[in-house]
Amino acid sequence: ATTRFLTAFEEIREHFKTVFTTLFKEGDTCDLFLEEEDRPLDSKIKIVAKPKGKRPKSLSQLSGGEKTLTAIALLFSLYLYKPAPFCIFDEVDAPLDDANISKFNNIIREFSKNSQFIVVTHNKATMAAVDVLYGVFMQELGVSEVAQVDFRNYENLHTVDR
Amino acid sequence: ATTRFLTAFEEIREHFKTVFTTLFKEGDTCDLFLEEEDRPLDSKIKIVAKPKGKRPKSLSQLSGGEKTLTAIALLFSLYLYKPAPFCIFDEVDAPLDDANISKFNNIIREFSKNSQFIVVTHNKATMAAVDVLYGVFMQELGVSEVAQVDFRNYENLHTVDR
Amino acid sequence: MRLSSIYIKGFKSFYKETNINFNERVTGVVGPNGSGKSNIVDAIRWVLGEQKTTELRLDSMSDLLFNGTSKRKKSSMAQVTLTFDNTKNLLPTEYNTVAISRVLYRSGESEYRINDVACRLKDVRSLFIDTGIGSDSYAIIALNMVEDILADNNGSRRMMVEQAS
Amino acid sequence: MRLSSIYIKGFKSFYKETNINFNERVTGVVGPNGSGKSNIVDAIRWVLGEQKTTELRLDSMSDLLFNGTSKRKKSSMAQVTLTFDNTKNLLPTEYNTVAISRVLYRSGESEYRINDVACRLKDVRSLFIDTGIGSDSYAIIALNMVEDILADNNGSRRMMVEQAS
Ligand SMILES: Nc1ncnc2c1ncn2[C@@H]1O[C@H](COP(=O)(O)OP(=O)(O)OP(=O)(O)O)[C@@H](O)[C@H]1O
Ligand SMILES: Nc1ncnc2c1ncn2[C@@H]1O[C@H](COP(=O)(O)OP(=O)(O)OP(=O)(O)O)[C@@H](O)[C@H]1O
Ligand SMILES: [Mg+2]
Ligand SMILES: [Mg+2]
Repeated sequence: ATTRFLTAFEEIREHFKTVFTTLFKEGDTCDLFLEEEDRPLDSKIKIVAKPKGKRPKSLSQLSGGEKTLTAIALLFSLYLYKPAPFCIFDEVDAPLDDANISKFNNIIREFSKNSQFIVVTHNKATMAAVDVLYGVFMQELGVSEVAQVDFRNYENLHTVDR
Repeated sequence: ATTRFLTAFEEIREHFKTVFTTLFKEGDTCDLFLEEEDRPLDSKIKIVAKPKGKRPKSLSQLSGGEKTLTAIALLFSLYLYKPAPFCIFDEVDAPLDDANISKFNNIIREFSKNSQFIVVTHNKATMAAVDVLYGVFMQELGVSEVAQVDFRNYENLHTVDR
Repeated sequence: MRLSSIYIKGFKSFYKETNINFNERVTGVVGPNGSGKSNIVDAIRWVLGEQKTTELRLDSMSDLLFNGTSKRKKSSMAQVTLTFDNTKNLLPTEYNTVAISRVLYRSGESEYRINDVACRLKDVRSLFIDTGIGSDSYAIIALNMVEDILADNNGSRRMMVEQAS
Repeated sequence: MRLSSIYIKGFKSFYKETNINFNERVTGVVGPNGSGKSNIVDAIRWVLGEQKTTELRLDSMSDLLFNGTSKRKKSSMAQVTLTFDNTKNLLPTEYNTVAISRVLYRSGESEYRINDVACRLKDVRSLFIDTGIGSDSYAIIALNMVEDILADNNGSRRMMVEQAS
């Protein structure tokens, strides 16, 4: 069991380094390691991010958006090791700036060749990047309904809700 | 001390009911109460929200955006009782939909007659609602700089960062 | 193995029968605050076997039945059916379509079905055991799971790697 | 009592001297992830007397000094000066302008000043005691304080009402 865990860990770590640099920039590096190498099955996993030109730092020293992007990189690294048939993101893009939202949607597009994605969002750029859009609304108070929407008609959903 | 706390609490509670309905809709009500009325100084404060037509529910049963809006209502209720000279919001608008972001910016505008606001945001509607916009960027890696920006030129900040 | 569609009725704010198709690679879900988007995510977790009320944002399991409005009575049952296209035979069954259903009655009784045949929760779970989809797996990423990775609560990062290995 | 401006140097990512004016009613701060927006919020909390490293997102206080890049050396000191317009005499001092400064040296020594006169942290705190501005007061609302209200950690709601009363 330890061997299996360590093999997986090593491979996920390699993926993490690649995905991280894709989501951040050329020259940005990171690493993943076991806090207690002698007790791998019980050890916590530590994440270190080293953006280009800056000092390496523990996750807690990154900004809100940088943390989210790093966690997304780890998630996709797990997928590279063991693809999940589908994945649901619920407003994960909220703390990201425009450039990072674009990277987020690009990596989803790339991985969607092998997995399906369901993306809940309030962000217009993300809405424009998906294949189909479902609008959830309450025509009648307290009762949810769903209808397919055209991105260009999204604004109308708000008038429906009132 | 207990009397002072209870007087403040009662008044804040009255404000909370008004502000909540302003941020939600006509017909949406809420309440604030002490979990242990006999030990006010040690008691936790409970928030109940009752949107129109729905059953009253504890905070935990509201959606992400509804929770944030409720917390904002409580904050502004504290301000109505004891105005703070300035207030800083750091990406508080992230979970809000377009209609609620508009309400958020309106209530800030209203309270800004008496207090100053500093609003950190990624949201375009919020950017359009403020009086002056400062862009923070890293022309040189790892070194922050600030410059006043025109909302219409905001996109350029991103190219500066690279 | 692809998601095909979800059917929701009586679950949280979904008083009415609701069908959503998942034919595309990337499906977006949008709508105002409080409209029911996260409730759909909860429905998917629940039908895949989620038992923790905290993960479903409930005080108790009975809270997931539509609890009525000034115009509508409470629902007496909640049902969610998730349908998969199994043409690649990733799921260990000979069927091309696999429909997982979970029902909860206000009495507290509950049912599980696979392709309309009554079964137990563990049968639903063993169906997905090799595919990386469990209600707690990293396939279901709510915003709080990104926070879980960041906060590493209870060694959640290690658990995710273990799940994958 | 209005905010007038802030001066930041050597604090976190602000290696360079930075001045920001707060003349308007509503000031917006924007920029890419990691550019330094929340660092400005931290600077304001710190100069008002924040002592908890967790509230400033630090492992230790020395982490708040600019810690260098491949092109720039670490800073030997961090300074933040917050200037207020006191024309309504809300602050119990006869000056029309009040400038609060806090300096931390890499050696660990620190200084506080009010209008360039050295003082102690408690002097800074007593200056603001009736105005509702303390580094932990509800005047400073980072996203995590909204979360605090929601989670009610350690009775944080009650503490906020107590502060107001
Ligand atoms: N058992 C129930 N019966 C009826 N309504 C319910 C029930 N449980 C939750 N709700 C309602 O569902 C609504 C929340 O839905 P949900 O969390 O899906 O919103 P959302 O679309 O994700 O919003 P946001 O954008 O703010 O995250 C709440 O207003 C809540 O009152
Ligand atoms: N002592 C320090 N010296 C140099 N840089 C630092 C120091 N402390 C923090 N930083 C850097 O400041 C950056 C974070 O800044 P900040 O948290 O203000 O970002 P932000 O603009 O709020 O981003 P977001 O939109 O993601 O919230 C990080 O990249 C971090 O590396
Ligand atoms: Mg939601
Ligand atoms: Mg920030």
